[in-house]
Amino acid sequence: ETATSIGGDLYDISVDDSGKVTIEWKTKNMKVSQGFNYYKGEKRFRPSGAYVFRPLESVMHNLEFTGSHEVYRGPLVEELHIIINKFVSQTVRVYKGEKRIEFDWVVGPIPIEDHIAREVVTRYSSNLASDGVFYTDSNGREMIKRVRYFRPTWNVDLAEPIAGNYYPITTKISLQDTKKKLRMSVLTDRAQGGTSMRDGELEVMLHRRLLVDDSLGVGEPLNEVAFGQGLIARGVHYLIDSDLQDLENTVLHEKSLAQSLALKPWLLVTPVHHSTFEQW
Amino acid sequence: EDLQLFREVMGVMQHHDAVTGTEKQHVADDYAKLLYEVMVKGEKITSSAMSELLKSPGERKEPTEPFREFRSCLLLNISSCEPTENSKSFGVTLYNARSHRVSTYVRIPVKGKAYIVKDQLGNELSTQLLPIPLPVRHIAGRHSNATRELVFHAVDIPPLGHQSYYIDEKGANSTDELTKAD
Repeated sequence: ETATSIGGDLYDISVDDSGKVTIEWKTKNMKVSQGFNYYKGEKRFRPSGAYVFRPLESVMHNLEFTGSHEVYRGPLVEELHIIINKFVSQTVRVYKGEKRIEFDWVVGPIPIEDHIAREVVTRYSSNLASDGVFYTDSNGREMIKRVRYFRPTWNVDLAEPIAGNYYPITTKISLQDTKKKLRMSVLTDRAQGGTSMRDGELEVMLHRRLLVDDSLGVGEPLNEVAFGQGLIARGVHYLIDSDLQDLENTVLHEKSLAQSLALKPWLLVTPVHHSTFEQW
Repeated sequence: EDLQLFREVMGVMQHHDAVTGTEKQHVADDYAKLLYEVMVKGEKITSSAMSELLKSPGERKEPTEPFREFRSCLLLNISSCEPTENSKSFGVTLYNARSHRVSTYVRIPVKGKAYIVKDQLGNELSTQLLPIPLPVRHIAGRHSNATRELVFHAVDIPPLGHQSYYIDEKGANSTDELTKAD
């Protein structure tokens, strides 16, 4: 009844009045806050669509918090159930004995009554100094170094700083603090887009609902509908911290986690009405 | 013939539109329908394959009838699984497709208020019941009676192998309102 945070013996995870999640590591000097935001999709010329991500302006908007949260703690898992508002909610989980924080997010149906296209993102902001550098694994295997506002083969001048700094993620996006020798990674359960627009911060796009076709071929806006309302997307992120001093184990641990997120065991059920364990 | 259908549909899914989601809405809906149909047909293949795999070495006969059915739960992403919601006792078999030993926490959508989980040696496992978050329970199109998820820890599932658990609802005359104690 009285618990206000979760985290077992590794983390202290709580929610503030705006629905933002705060995570403090108990065993190292690391702190992360997680929250949801959205971009308004461009609608005039060159709109945001199935082929293109072009926010209307280079600022992100906050989501109003009209929800609530509940804490559940038990012998195997501790959970924070957070409702942000009518179309964004999530469950933050820590399993006993597992060095990761699971974010089970649910986004949708994204409202369009105000004729505003929205592209919802989640942001993990840490106290790590990453100097504008982050890494994405845009092919599910190697990590590719990304530098904000930079291209390795020409001097780029980004007219659209947000879209120009977004990169494909297949299973992982990460950043590291070379002085603290700490790395923060977000593992995704599906291909997504992401960036690091501020030092120490990782941003991943979760769901989009757009109102104008981007005239690049599909001939209709990216406005997925199911059961007469906007599509609801549900997925999982793992937030993990890694020690750069122990690179060997760090790489193995992250690789195994990424695989376990993408290749969960197959669950098959056999109803055994009125049969005892011995018979089964 | 079922496997051939599966191959054909997966052939269609190699199209760049299917991979990236740049197809029109009705095409995306058709892709989803095609995949669903072949996954359901594939269930027959997995059931007979699991029956083979579950035959203990040297045992020649297949598991007897009720234990030969292995049903998938294709709606776990909205915390719905018809066989576990509507059975008081059921077996759960986890198939690990990776080439490494895997331990994982299993989450099963259920309706009851208390369950016993035993591994294949009869050892009772520690379990936990958690309410399914309200926004998930109210997802349009989710026709499920499950209000909770049963969690237990599956340890050391062998590579390219399986592990089975026996799950039995305690106090079958449980009422269904969600108490704080849950």
